[in-house]
Amino acid sequence: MNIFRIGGDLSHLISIFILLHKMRTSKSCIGISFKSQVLYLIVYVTRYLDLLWTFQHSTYNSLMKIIFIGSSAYTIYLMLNDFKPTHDPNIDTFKVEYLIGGSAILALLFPYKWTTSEVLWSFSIWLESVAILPQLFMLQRTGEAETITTHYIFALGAYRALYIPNWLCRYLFENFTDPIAIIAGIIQTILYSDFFYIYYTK
Amino acid sequence: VAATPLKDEL
Repeated sequence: MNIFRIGGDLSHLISIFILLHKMRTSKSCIGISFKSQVLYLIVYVTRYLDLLWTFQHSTYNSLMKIIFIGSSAYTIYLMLNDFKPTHDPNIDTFKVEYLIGGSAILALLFPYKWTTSEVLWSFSIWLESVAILPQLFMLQRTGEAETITTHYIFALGAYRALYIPNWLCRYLFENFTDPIAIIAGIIQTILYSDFFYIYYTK
Repeated sequence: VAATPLKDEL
């Protein structure tokens, strides 16, 4: 495992910690897109189904997968229960049907194999690349975002951005390549790029 | 078709 891969995974963990910390300390979920959070849960559940049969292959991967699914479900639980009064659906209006539909079409057209787990894996990769859009859309609508929310989005974006040099390293040193993940990862990073730019300049 | 390699990334 190279430094970029570890950095990416660490960044992903940090983003989750920031999000949960923000909700618990402010006792609210203001500024957090519920739709994006639901998309992430769908992403993790469809991608990490392989926990059922690859659990023993890598303790690191399996542990991370459980953390990602668990924390994502917990975030949604908090938004639906404890902090429900602070959630305003009127500003969280992005049409996620298109994101889910588009990802499903791409997954069905170009999976590595036409098996349930491969199609779901591919679906999760495409969906992850666009899952932040409801959150960015919400940020744009409300204008000023809390600093903590921008830190969350930055850490989450850095995760997939760091996977790009990781793929380059793996291509050069391990002859490893994963076209679906790479193309979707680049799209994902481009979607964040405008946000990254604003984050750096503010 | 070759077996799909194990996904070793997150």
